Amino acid sequence: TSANPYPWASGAEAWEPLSPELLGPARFALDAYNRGRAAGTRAGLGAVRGRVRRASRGSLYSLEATLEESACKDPMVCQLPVSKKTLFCIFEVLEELGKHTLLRRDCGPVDTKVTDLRNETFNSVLPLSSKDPLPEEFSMKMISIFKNFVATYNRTYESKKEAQWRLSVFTRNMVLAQRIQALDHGTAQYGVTKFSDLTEEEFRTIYLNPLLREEPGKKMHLAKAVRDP
Amino acid sequence: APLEWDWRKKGAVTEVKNQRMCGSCWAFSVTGNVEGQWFLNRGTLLSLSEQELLDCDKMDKACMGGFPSNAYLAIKSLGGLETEDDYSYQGHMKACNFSAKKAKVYINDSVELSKNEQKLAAWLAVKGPISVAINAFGMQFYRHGIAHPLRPLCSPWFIDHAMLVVGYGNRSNVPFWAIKNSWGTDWGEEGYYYLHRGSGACGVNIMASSAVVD
Repeated sequence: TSANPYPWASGAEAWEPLSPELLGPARFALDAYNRGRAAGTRAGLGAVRGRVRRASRGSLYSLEATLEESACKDPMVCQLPVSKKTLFCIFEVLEELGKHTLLRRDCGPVDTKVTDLRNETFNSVLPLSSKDPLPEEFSMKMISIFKNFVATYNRTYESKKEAQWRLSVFTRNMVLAQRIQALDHGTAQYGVTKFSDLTEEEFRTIYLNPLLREEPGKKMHLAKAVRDP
Repeated sequence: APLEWDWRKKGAVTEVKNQRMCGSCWAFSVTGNVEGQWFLNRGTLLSLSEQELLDCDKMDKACMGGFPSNAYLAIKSLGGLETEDDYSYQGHMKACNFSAKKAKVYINDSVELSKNEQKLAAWLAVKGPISVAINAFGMQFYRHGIAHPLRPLCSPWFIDHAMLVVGYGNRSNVPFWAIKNSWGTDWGEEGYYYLHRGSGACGVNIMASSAVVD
């Protein structure tokens, strides 16, 4: 897949809360996740949001979902009421001629402590749902950070429309960076970088190397281990 | 392996370069490795040409991506690498303009390295910087510090970016790899990415390799 060079012109890539259109791919992703799991241990869908990119032969759905699953794998052993485990998942589902294919499934447990902290951060600073109107204070703050970004990295945009689009991408990216921050176990800091006005697809297409995940490279022979001199 | 190691302090690493709007990380990862191997075996640090690989390595796909393993073969079959000054970076593919007369370095072979991070550290300390490829999850927004993304978010099976490991150590008891990137010095820590060491974070141990200079 290649990035749409003028995404601000189509507006087709906005993240949306679960809509009837996203329901099918979300259910398919959930079924794929639950495949092989015994009844009673299957996960259920929590919050879902997603976006769709359409091509001539099909559509690519990118979904972010929370899944709730029972922390108890064996109901015969777990007598006490068991708590639920929350997972955060990223799915990519390709729909071609009515057939779904799961291209990506990245799921990880969301630590309750982390979730609470993250929600607190998001609720106080960043509204999560793209449908919620942005609080005025937040919008002003984002515009100010975006202006700084534009000046720092010497960005120029072709039109006001593109600048507006880039601001919305930048804002979404700031939310995403906070999420990545909350889910990082190390000491790394995530935030504004020179790539902050690019969509994930643009960034992947322009700067990364998709071949590495698609094909095996030429086989090389193994190096001999080094010895302590 | 020693507790820490940094080839930058020993003069084996050239300045951070910038691949610009081109998926040529594989070429930068390989030239960085060959620069280190040449320095360690011949004592001279030369900045080598990625553009030569973009234009002349027909097994790879220039700005659309490539493999370090293919690039080593291309360098071998072409007859070496020219320097950055002689064959400068353009950020897009052009006709191959390699001249064997201008080649300043050669390689004899290439090897795949262990997936054990302790053994990788030992190899690095003795032999030089290592070409690696990782899952670049989160790097779009990375500023500084030691990245350690949740494993399911940074799966070793979704490798999509090649870089160069130049050292390792610990910061406040957190073990890290120091990794040279090719996105310019205005990204990360002066162009470097620090990634957790010892947990297979983002698949850093999956595709480690090096050229061999005799």
